[in-house]
Amino acid sequence: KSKQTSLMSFFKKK
Amino acid sequence: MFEARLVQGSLWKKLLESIKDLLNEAIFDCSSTGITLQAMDSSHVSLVSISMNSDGFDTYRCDRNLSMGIHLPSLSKIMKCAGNDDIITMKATDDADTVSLVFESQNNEKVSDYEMKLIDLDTEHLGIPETEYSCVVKMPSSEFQRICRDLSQLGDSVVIACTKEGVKFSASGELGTGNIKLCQSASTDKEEEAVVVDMNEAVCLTFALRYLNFFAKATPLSAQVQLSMSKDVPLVVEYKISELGFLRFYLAPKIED
Repeated sequence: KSKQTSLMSFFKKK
Repeated sequence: MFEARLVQGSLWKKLLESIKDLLNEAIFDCSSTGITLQAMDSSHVSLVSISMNSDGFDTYRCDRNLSMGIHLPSLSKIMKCAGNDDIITMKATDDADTVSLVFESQNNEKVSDYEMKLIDLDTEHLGIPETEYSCVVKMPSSEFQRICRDLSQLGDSVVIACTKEGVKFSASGELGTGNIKLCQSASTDKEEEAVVVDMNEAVCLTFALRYLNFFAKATPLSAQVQLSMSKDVPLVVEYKISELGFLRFYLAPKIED
């Protein structure tokens, strides 16, 4: 079973 | 004073249709170089990035940087009032709390103007690192739309496997499995119909079809779509907006639990 990741774990807030 | 006139006004209509189901609201950042937008969907799984260069507009003026908070379903409703062949002009004064939209028919016999309220928005901008992707696939946008739609019949996720021979889309679920394989085009006579794979390293990634189907709403914007992929980083789905710029969608991958 695969789990959806969040964009926040790849891109940092400016 | 901000004013952007686009003879090919249908591009605005298509752009709004592409994002209005994914985003409820967004800030249009206007500067002398053009209009940009960056916004994540409410679940923080996908991100929309738009860039429209001032050079691509028929008239463009922006004296002071302006951030317009816009309720997208409202703007989409107003854009629907424009004819497909209408020239669309967007205008705002520097401290405005509204934006004006003027639609002119090609023969100039009908001019409509609408004013829409802007909204206050606090949004966070994300820094997207410049990345060299392992695989970049260019393919007809209609083909991509069809594949996402078809595979949604089988499951919630699609596995995209890219090698130098081509790209394979697979889905599975309770009723069974489906695989769609596209080979790299042998000849590129018709650029719009070509499948081109630029690969440094093979990749195999899993993504939620629900979001890819949202992205595919941008199909009318461009005959081709570009998918950029690397292991364990967000997918980029890019549609060119004519001479104006681009609409990019970023989608976080699904990983093994």
